[in-house]
Amino acid sequence: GTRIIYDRKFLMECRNSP
Amino acid sequence: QEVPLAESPDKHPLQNRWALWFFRNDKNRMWQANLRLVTKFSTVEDFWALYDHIKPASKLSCGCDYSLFKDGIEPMWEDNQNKRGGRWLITLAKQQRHTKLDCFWLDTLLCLIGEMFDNYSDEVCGAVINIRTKGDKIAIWTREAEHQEAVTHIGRVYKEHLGLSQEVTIGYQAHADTATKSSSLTKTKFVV
Repeated sequence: GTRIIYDRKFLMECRNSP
Repeated sequence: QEVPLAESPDKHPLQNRWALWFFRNDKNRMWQANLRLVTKFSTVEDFWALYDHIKPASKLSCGCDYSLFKDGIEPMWEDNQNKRGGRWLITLAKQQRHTKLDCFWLDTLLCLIGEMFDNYSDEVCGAVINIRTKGDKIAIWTREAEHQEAVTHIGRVYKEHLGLSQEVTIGYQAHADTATKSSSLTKTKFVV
């Protein structure tokens, strides 16, 4: 299957999202 | 203390479920008795809930470790997934605990949960941070020290994500070599 990849920018944006 | 984390369909799933472990050095007890599973998570949001809840690595006492490993792999050489593997080791100078340590550790965690090593992400077992008086250490553990192409790719990508300059080199050590020698003498198998 497809690997779920996240870059640093996306992961950091998720930190404080509601 | 275990952190309860609720599952939610709105969260971003990770490729792997990860387990955070905490080690506190109590010399009256066996090594393994000092190792505790903190919690497991499998979404980006649960990672942050955990990360923002625990002490930053730089605030831990000397002798403590955090380890983040894929679910099912214990953070020790003896685990079947680790025993033929090794680690990319970052050694920090004492004064870097207050400048670089927390940034390097967070970037290490993000590399792992984000699966940033392309097709070689399956070779990654986990990462460990050791808080030590002599100097702190951070390492990414991979499962097979003989897989040179995978190991060196992971090392190059890791170095890039940490923002290390080309003049800085990092070394890879096989656990089999680390286990049989004092750490200062462990031979370096690969360098990037």
